[in-house]
Amino acid sequence: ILRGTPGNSPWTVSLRNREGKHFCGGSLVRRNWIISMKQCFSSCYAEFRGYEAWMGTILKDPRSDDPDKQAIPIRRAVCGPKHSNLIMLELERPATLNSRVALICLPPQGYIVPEGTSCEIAGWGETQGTGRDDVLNILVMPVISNNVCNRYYRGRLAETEICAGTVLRGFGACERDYGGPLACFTHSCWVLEGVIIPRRGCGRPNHPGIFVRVAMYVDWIKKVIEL
Amino acid sequence: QRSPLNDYHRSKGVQLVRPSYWTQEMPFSEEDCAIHCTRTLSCRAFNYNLQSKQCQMLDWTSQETGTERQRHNHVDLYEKKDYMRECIVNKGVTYRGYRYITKSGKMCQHWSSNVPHEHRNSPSQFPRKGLDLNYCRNPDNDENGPWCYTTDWHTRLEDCGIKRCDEMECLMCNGEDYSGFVDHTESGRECQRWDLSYPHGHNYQPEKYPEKNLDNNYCRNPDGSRRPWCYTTDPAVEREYCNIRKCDGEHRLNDVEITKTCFKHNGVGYRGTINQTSARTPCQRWDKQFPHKHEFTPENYSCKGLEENYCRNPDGSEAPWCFTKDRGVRTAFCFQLERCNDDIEPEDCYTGNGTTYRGFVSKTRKGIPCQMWNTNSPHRPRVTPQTHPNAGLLKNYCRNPDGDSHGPWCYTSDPKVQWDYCAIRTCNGHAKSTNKEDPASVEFESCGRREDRPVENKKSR
Repeated sequence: ILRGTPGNSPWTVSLRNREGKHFCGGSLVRRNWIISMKQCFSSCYAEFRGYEAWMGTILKDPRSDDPDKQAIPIRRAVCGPKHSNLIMLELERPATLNSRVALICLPPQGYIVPEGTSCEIAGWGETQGTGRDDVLNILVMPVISNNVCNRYYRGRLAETEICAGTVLRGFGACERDYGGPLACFTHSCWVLEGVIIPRRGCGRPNHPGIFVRVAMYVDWIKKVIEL
Repeated sequence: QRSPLNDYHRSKGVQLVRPSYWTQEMPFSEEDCAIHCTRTLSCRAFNYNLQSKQCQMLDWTSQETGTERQRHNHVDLYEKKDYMRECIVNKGVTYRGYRYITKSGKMCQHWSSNVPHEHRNSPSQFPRKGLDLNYCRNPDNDENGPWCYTTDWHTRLEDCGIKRCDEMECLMCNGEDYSGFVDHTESGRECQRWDLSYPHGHNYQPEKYPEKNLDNNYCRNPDGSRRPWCYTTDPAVEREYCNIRKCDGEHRLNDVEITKTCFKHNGVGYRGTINQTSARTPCQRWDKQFPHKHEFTPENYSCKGLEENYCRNPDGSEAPWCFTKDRGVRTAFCFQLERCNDDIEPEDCYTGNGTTYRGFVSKTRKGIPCQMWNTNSPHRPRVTPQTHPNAGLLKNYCRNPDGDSHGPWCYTSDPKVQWDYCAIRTCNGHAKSTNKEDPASVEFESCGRREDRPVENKKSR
């Protein structure tokens, strides 16, 4: 996260490869289900043994005996509908919820977040010298309507995408934040409105952040969990 | 610090049986069983039951006729390597393989027979030399390896021409698919078993890397190193390369599709010209060592297309990556690269969200055949012709009984994929409809709450 500040985002998880290296973010939507970005994985049908989701700590490299850290193996993945860029990851066992690990709500199906709603992104990715590299960083940003956002993206924004952030240089998500949450505070709850996806560049001026609009896929998410 | 299991080849989840044969089971650890079997001359293998912690000593291996390998969740089969290898280590004195023909094609004479050639190497006189039937053996430490007396009156004995293990299989590229039997490093140290964490603790547990063939203590290359290696049984030397010959001729990656405009799987075959990371940081040239020093040079990785400063995946990471020109960022993924569409061609179209689709497509978007709606295998459906009688759930045709806004779907015939969307697209001019919940009526349950408090400054504390 560029220009973020260290903070607490108990639904943000760190996805770790088989060497234990953080490579993408994710969001805990059920005790045993995480949403992330499809590009983080080689295939929906890949072998997931050895991959883990870490949560419960804001440290990027917590000690192996950190009592707060929960490292839960990923059991399998389910890829989202075509062009969604989403992936659901099922955990081997449910996460233990506490003050450091919490679920994030899903929005109503098709819900359009009002412009100006205050949201935040979180991740352990690149800071490019704008913040602390060893902890989870959070950046608060307002939602921008697709109409307004399309002015910066020449009309290329899809209905399935949500735009948030600023047109100023040097703010936003960056490498290894992908898959993490765009969480917005509505109805007295933190709601997962977007998933961070890679764009060309980090913190480019006149390029607000673009995220997958989770509300367009809530029926799929619920179906994966239920079935 | 070598494990007695080093002498054994493990087959997970397998037990070896021979009809009407039974040996006493004893409660032991796997290593105790291995010690016991090694000390017992007639023992060639043992079944180890992980639940009861008992082993069953066997006088035969799976290479012998009349034996049967059976799947068993709680049993691992350990067989002495000397009986499993069809290659030799050093001069092959411990070779116990099943070859019985000399290098010129002559049949071997039985060691217990003195016809046509009389000799003194009888099995009864040398019970530890493994002089079974007429198999090639090296009871006298011959320089040329295992040999035998031949059944040809004119040729008393001849060597069998069995290759050394480090020469039998050669390496293609970096040897990432090497699955041979070499279990010593280039300096002669014995390898540590991959499934053990002593003398060296490590990350490469076989169960974490099922596709990397981390069998026993054989040399392997699970991490995209320059060539196969292993942890050693010497506590003072963590890991070393193994000396295995490289194949002659052109080296090419096996089973990897080369792509240029997009990447498939994890992008090992990507050969396009994108040379920036997803953050638009320029990539460092692979043949340069500045700003980052590294081993991923075009010379070391001749099959990985390390040209210029293009995004590549020489080490089997999650996606193509590169060293960056930014001193503070050593490596970064090129996630902005398009992933090739691996869906199969849609075979039909649907209108709306497809609830009225009554066509005959019965494959998922990945081409997996659908499961019949009225069967319980491989998946036990919650949506059935009984629960949704008006949804047209016939045979295994794709349908949308639950009004899924993303179109028709089905349970799949692949046990690992419960359900998926089908190889059908929306008909031209028919946009998808989405079911919208009323935001005003939504009530959230226990999710999305947190204690907002200042972050503890762990460092200063």
